Amino acid sequence: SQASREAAQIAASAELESEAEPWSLLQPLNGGNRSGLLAALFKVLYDGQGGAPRLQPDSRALGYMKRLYKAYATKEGIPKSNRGHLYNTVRLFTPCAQHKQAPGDQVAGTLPSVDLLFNLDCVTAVEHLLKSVLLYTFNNSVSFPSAVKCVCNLVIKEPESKTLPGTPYSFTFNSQFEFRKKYKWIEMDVTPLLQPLVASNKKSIHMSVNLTCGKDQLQHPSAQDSPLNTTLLLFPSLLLYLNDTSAQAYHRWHSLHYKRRPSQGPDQKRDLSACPEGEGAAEGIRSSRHRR
Amino acid sequence: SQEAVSSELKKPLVPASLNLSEYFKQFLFPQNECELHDFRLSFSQLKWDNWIVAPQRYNPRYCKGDCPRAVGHRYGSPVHTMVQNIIHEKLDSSVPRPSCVPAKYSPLSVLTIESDGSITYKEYEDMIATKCTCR
Repeated sequence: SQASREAAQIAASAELESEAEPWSLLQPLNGGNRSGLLAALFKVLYDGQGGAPRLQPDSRALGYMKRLYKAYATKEGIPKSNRGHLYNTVRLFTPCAQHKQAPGDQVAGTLPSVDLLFNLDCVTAVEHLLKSVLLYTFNNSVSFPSAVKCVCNLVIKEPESKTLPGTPYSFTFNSQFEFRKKYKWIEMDVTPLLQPLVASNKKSIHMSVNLTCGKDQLQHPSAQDSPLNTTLLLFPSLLLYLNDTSAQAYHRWHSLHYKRRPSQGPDQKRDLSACPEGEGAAEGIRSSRHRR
Repeated sequence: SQEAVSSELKKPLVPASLNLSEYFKQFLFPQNECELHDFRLSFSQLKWDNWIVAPQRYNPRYCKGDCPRAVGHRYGSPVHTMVQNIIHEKLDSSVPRPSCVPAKYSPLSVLTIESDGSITYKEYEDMIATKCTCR
């Protein structure tokens, strides 16, 4: 009967809860960021331990992200308001597996083609991709007095990616890099390729990258005899610019448009929306009061 | 009787040592009124500096102090706050006085190293108290 089925469901969910760690019950229900700051805060409240041991990141990648942090936030950590974009999360992944596929051709300025595997376990379902970039770093800052033209050929190696609707299986694009001053890295926008994969919550992305840069435009004497590939590190990092839609993340557009009155908490707002006639009634009273 | 009244009138209204403004202050505003306080911490105190790269120092601030009896617009408190005060004072002291709590927050940008070695920049909502209220 209905009652016995409900009783069975209640018993099952109670059993589930008793098995889960108490602190994990405090986790945000909307599948929010489990590996980030919040999970650590809950763990400290629960058992006093801090973050789990971590793999150490590549120093150049860390340097890039520190520079990004300084551009986006003040020294006290307050997000700068002069930013026009909507992403509140930037994730940098270094390839967890990489190897050279074919040797390059120095005369033609072609870098060796490389095979890369990125593990995107940290990306949560509530994080929506806005932009994605392959980040090449130089092993020292070089300066190119004139523009260098590079052609990049990207192929997604996932066999099942053919089944994903609208996924560009391979992706060739020409990028014009303007090297005018000291550079430590170059960025290539690969958003059209990554968008459907991240949207379908893929956790690992396997791709091969082939980069060819116009050698004759390299005016710099040192660049002539040591083409790009001796200064450009072959294995790029993957940057994802995301909009975290969970309640704990800061939504810039939200704070600009909706100033929340201190006396009105989100739940009260939800109560009103829960019974729309309540809202209509409130509206009606207000307008009649105005009329009076 | 006249003697009692005259002796009452002779008593000093205000103890001579206490001047008038101080005397009235104890009625108008609590001594340690509800307000915002700083608390600067560095993530190394929590032993988190191995994975929280920035910011170096974090001041979440907090609200502390007594709420005046007639709060009104002063803290943006709803009328309910005075009702709760009256209940506490006149009807049932087991109902607590209104508390001094944060009313507004500002976000915080954090740069962290994830367990798989990837690096994350993320902006969290409601991480720094910026205004207090009595509720």
